[in-house]
Amino acid sequence: DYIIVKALENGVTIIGLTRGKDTKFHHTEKLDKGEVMVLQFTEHTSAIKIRGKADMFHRYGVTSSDST
Amino acid sequence: DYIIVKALENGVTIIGLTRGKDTKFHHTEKLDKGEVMVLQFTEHTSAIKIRGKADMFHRYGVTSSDST
Amino acid sequence: DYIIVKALENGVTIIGLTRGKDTKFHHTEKLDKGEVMVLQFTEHTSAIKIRGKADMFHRYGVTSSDST
Amino acid sequence: DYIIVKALENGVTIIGLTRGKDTKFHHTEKLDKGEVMVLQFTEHTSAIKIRGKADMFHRYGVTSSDST
Amino acid sequence: DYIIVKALENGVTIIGLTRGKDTKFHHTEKLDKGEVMVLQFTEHTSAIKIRGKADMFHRYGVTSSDST
Amino acid sequence: DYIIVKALENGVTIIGLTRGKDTKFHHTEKLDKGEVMVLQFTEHTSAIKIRGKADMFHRYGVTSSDST
Amino acid sequence: DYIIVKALENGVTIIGLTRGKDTKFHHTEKLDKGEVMVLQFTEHTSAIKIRGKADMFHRYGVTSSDST
Amino acid sequence: DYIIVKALENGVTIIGLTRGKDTKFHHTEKLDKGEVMVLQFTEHTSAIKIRGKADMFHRYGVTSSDST
Amino acid sequence: DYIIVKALENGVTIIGLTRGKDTKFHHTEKLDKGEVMVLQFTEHTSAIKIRGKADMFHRYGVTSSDST
Amino acid sequence: DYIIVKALENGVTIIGLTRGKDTKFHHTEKLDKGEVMVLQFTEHTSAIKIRGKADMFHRYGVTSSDST
Amino acid sequence: DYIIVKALENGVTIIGLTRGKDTKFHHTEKLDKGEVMVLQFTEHTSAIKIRGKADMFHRYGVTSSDST
Ligand SMILES: N[C@@H](Cc1c[nH]c2ccccc12)C(=O)O
Ligand SMILES: N[C@@H](Cc1c[nH]c2ccccc12)C(=O)O
Ligand SMILES: N[C@@H](Cc1c[nH]c2ccccc12)C(=O)O
Ligand SMILES: N[C@@H](Cc1c[nH]c2ccccc12)C(=O)O
Ligand SMILES: N[C@@H](Cc1c[nH]c2ccccc12)C(=O)O
Ligand SMILES: N[C@@H](Cc1c[nH]c2ccccc12)C(=O)O
Ligand SMILES: N[C@@H](Cc1c[nH]c2ccccc12)C(=O)O
Ligand SMILES: N[C@@H](Cc1c[nH]c2ccccc12)C(=O)O
Ligand SMILES: N[C@@H](Cc1c[nH]c2ccccc12)C(=O)O
Ligand SMILES: N[C@@H](Cc1c[nH]c2ccccc12)C(=O)O
Ligand SMILES: N[C@@H](Cc1c[nH]c2ccccc12)C(=O)O
Repeated sequence: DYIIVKALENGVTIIGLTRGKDTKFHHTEKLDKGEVMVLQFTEHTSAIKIRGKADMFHRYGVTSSDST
Repeated sequence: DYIIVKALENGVTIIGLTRGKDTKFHHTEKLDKGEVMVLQFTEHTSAIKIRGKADMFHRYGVTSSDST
Repeated sequence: DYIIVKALENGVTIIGLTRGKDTKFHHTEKLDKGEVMVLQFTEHTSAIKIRGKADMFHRYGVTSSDST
Repeated sequence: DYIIVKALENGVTIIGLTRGKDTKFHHTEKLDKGEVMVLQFTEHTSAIKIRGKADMFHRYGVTSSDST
Repeated sequence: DYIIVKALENGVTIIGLTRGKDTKFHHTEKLDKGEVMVLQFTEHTSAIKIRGKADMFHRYGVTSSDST
Repeated sequence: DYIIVKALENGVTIIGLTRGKDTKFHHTEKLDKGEVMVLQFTEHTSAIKIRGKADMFHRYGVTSSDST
Repeated sequence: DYIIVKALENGVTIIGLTRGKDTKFHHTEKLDKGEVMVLQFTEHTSAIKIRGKADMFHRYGVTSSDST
Repeated sequence: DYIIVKALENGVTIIGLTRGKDTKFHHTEKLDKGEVMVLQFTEHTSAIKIRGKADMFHRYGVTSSDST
Repeated sequence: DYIIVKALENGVTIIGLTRGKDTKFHHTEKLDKGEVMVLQFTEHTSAIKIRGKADMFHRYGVTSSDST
Repeated sequence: DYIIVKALENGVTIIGLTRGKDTKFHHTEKLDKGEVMVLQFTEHTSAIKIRGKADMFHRYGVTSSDST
Repeated sequence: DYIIVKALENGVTIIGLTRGKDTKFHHTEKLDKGEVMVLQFTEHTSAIKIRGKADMFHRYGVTSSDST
């Protein structure tokens, strides 16, 4: 299972949260405007947080995140 | 299996409840308006509670939670 | 497999019943109006009872429970 | 696999019948009007009987049981 | 895999036939008008016979049995 | 995998043929008009023969057998 | 996986051919007009030949065989 | 997985080619006009060649072979 | 998984390429106009090359190869 | 699971990020305008980043990345 | 899983890239105009690059590569 994130502005942040008993940030990826990332769920990542203006393509459709 | 949560206001709360004999809160994530989170069910999380104004995208459609 | 419950009034009750030879209540979760919960079937939960006014989203559509 | 039962009157009865060589009632759950129950088939339950006025949501559609 | 039987008259009979080298009746369930039963195929039941006026909901649609 | 047979006359015959190196009749079930039977393929049954006027509901649609 | 054969004339022949290094006839079933047979592929049968006027219902539709 | 071949002329040839390092003909079946054969892929057959005028029903539709 | 090739001219060539570290031709099959072949991917074949005028029926539709 | 990337300009970059506890770039592939690449998720790659003007074809539709 | 490539010009190049820690070219196949190739992902190939004018048929539709 994967999701696709397209950054619609500079400095979009994709954060991977740890799978397991604890829930911590293990990786932060910065995307600039126009960049696209395809991300799986893995042995190490069971939750993903997106900050900034971006489009997410996933199994249930499309979701847009907005700048905070 | 995962769900997607988009916060429609500041301070939306996503709570992971423990899998197993007991049912306790093991993690609480705060989302600010516009932030999106993609969350799996895991070895540690078998129920998820959402408080605050948010949209949830899941296998059966879309559900909105409202501020209490 | 999971179901989604959205509380349409305060004090909605979600009860998890034990899997196994016996059928007892093992957990009761209270939801206030507007709160949403996503619940799996698990090693410990093979039946779920909902009391109060709520909407349930599941594999076969949508079902509303009413206040008793 | 699960089914959903919504009670349309008080005193609806859901009976779980044993899996195995014998077929006996192992559990009886009473539902009051408006209550909803989501029930799996399990290691212990391979047949379910419903008495009283209720709606059942299942893989093949919707079925209503009537008061006897 | 399960089927659903709704009795349309009193005294509808659902018979479970044994899985294995022999084919014998191992259980007979009586349904009164309006009662509904949800029945799986199991380690012990590989054929089911229905007598009396009833509706059967199954993977291939709906079938009605008639009084003999 | 199962099929459903509804007898449209008295004396409809459902024959189970053996799985394995040999192909012999291991069971014959008689159905009277209006009776319905739901039959799986099993460790012992890999072919089924129907004689008499009946309707068969299966994965590929509906087939009617006629009196010989 | 199974196919359904309905004989449209007397003396329709269904032949099971052996699975394995050799390909020989291991069973021949005669069907009279109106009879229906439901046949699986098995450990012993990996090809089936039909002679005579019959209808075959299978995963890809319907095929009719004709008298030779 | 199987395919269905219906011969549209006499002397249609169905050839089974060996699975494995070598590719040789291991079986040739002759079909007369109107005969139908249902053929699986097996441990011994990983390619099938059809000569003569016939119709093939398979997962991707229908294909006709022509006399050479 | 298989594909179907129908030769639209004489001398159509179907080449099986080896699975593994090396990629070599292990088998070449010639088809004359009108002949049809059904070919699986196997332990030994992980790529297939077609030369000459032919139609290919596969999971994603139909593709025609042309004479070079 | 794979995705398809078609470069719409010269110098499009496809970066494979490592699966595991760490998230580092393990491979960078350059594509010139018009070139197409088909990429799986693997034991070593659990995230893919695309820079430059390209089209991505994936399970949820089509996404275009833009030059930064 | 496989893809289909049809060369629309002479000298189309299909490159297989190695599965594993390294990403190197392990095979290059040349296609002339009109030739078609069907290629699986394998133990040795986890990425495929196509250069030259060709059509690719895959699970998500059709993609054309262009001459560089
Ligand atoms: N460490 C948590 C991360 C997580 C996944 N899904 C969640 C839902 C809610 C809260 C936390 C989570 C886990 O693996 O279970
Ligand atoms: N600890 C419980 C959490 C839970 C999951 N689904 C539920 C439904 C109702 C009540 C509790 C639950 C369990 O793993 O089973
Ligand atoms: N303890 C019971 C709970 C249950 C599940 N489905 C049911 C249906 C009817 C009655 C009880 C149940 C079981 O695991 O089987
Ligand atoms: N004890 C029976 C219960 C049952 C399931 N399906 C049935 C159908 C008919 C009669 C009884 C049953 C069994 O496990 O098999
Ligand atoms: N004892 C038989 C019951 C049965 C199942 N399907 C059938 C079809 C025909 C006749 C008998 C049967 C068996 O397990 O196989
Ligand atoms: N004994 C045979 C019965 C059978 C199944 N499918 C068939 C098709 C044709 C002839 C016989 C059969 C077998 O198990 O294989
Ligand atoms: N004995 C052969 C029978 C067979 C199945 N499919 C075929 C296709 C062609 C020729 C023979 C066959 C086998 O098991 O493989
Ligand atoms: N012996 C070959 C037969 C074969 C299957 N598919 C093919 C495609 C092309 C050429 C030969 C084949 C194999 O098992 O792999
Ligand atoms: N020997 C190669 C054959 C191959 C399959 N798919 C490919 C794609 C490109 C190049 C070669 C191939 C392998 O098994 O992997
Ligand atoms: N090393 C990370 C890479 C990754 C996959 N999905 C992610 C989502 C967010 C951040 C990092 C990742 C992992 O295997 O889990
Ligand atoms: N050797 C790499 C090849 C690869 C597959 N998918 C990729 C995506 C990006 C970069 C490299 C790759 C691997 O097996 O993982």
